Amino acid sequence: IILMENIAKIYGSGNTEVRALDQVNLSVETGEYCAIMGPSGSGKSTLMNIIGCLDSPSQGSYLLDRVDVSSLHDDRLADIRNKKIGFVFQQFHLLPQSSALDNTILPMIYAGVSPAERRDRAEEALVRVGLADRLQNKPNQLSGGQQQRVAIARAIVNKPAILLADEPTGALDSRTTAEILALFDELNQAGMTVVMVTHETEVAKQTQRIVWLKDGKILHSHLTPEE
Amino acid sequence: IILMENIAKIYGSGNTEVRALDQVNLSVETGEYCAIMGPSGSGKSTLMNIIGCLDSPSQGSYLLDRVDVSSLHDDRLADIRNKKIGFVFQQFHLLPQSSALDNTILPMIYAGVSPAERRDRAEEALVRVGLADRLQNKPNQLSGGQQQRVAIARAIVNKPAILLADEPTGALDSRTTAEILALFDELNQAGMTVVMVTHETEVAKQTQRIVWLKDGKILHSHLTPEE
Ligand SMILES: Nc1ncnc2c1ncn2[C@@H]1O[C@H](COP(=O)(O)OP(=O)(O)OP(=O)(O)O)[C@@H](O)[C@H]1O
Ligand SMILES: Nc1ncnc2c1ncn2[C@@H]1O[C@H](COP(=O)(O)OP(=O)(O)OP(=O)(O)O)[C@@H](O)[C@H]1O
Ligand SMILES: [Mg+2]
Ligand SMILES: [Mg+2]
Repeated sequence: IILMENIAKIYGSGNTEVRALDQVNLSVETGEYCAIMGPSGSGKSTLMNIIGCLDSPSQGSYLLDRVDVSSLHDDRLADIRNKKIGFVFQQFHLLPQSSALDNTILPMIYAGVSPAERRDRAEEALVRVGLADRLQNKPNQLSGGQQQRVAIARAIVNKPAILLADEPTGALDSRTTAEILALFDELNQAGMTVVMVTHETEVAKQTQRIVWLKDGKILHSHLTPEE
Repeated sequence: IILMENIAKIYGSGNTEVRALDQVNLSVETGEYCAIMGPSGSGKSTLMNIIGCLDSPSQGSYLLDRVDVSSLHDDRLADIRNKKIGFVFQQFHLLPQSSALDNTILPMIYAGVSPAERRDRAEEALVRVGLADRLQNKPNQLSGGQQQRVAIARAIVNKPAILLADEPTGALDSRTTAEILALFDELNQAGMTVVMVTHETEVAKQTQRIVWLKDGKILHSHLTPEE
């Protein structure tokens, strides 16, 4: 469902050139549960932004579900992104003026879901992540971990084909982490492809495959969680 | 150096009242290295904001280095905060339009340090956190972990009496985490009081004392890291 060939992302030029990604070849099958790991600054978030069609590569080709997304722009790209991808960012990116419920509803507005149905589905997703009593709170009325849980509810509410999560449990205590990982596991069992950036071995153990990045390059493409 | 008595922080009222902190009594001696732990939503960041004079309690008294800060306002409070406290937030809070260097220099401008000296000290702090080659980068040109390291450099550059850190290693891989914890340890050995929110047992093991929060209350005030 993800096929990247010779992907590069370059910032700056000449002396100040930074190859955030370099010669990246990555293929992910439908239904895989894949962790992306690597040191701070190794390119994990950059890779996630390109997979999620939020950023375009400087070089290389990217086929998402057999569609060449490097040839798409704006509306068409946004449409594919909204339908196929659910995104949990490293810094949440919730709308600060909107409640947890309205933030979770947002992807369904783009997708044309009816007002009654989207309210129900948003509430259901927020209950699943443990925020039943925080539906009306705005982000600055929520703890760090609660904001991340709203982001997760928002990411799953359109039932995307791929769930991309950048450190989804980074700000969560062990109990909430276990609940969230159980949720990701259920979604994966139900057929969703999950790609998750993490630096925690506990989280990586829950996946089937680890991709290891270092200095913008893929060091290992198919590690198993055991080692 | 920190003496809190019967501190409460209340949001909303009547049916929607949330006691983010309730009947909190906390005393921290100069030079302690103390972890604050507890489930997501238990009040850790709220407590940190009050300790750091960024928020005032709804009830109770708070003596910071024997000064009753609940009776101070604006300039006087900002002055105490700038001189005594270094803050690492859960969401970095760097100035988005300023480079790593300028973000790190900021506390020294308030403190009246000369331009030449503050440039040197900022550079030195950034080198210590491993960002020697990122001095001119703005936050959106830095990875999540790199932004957190700028925040740490900024927090220590005025040599504060208390270092408050909310999940400082949350976004960092294990190697950078070890480097940052070694840095906090050195600072504590040199006399700095360190209060750190963490949900990672690896990090808590490095401290001398654990305070455990649950539903806005202090459940345990003096746990040792061994259990
Ligand atoms: N402005 C506000 N209005 C209403 N409720 C608030 C507000 N700010 C915080 N809260 C509530 O106070 C409680 C404690 O929040 P706090 O951010 O201190 O938790 P935390 O322990 O830091 O959690 P985490 O580990 O998820 O970061 C939460 O239940 C939150 O919803
Ligand atoms: N806009 C930009 N301009 C210049 N350099 C950039 C820009 N964005 C990212 N970088 C650099 O690209 C590299 C990779 O960044 P990225 O955010 O992908 O790392 P990461 O693996 O997610 O790290 P972390 O674990 O700390 O979040 C970093 O060295 C960063 O400084
Ligand atoms: Mg990142
Ligand atoms: Mg918090």
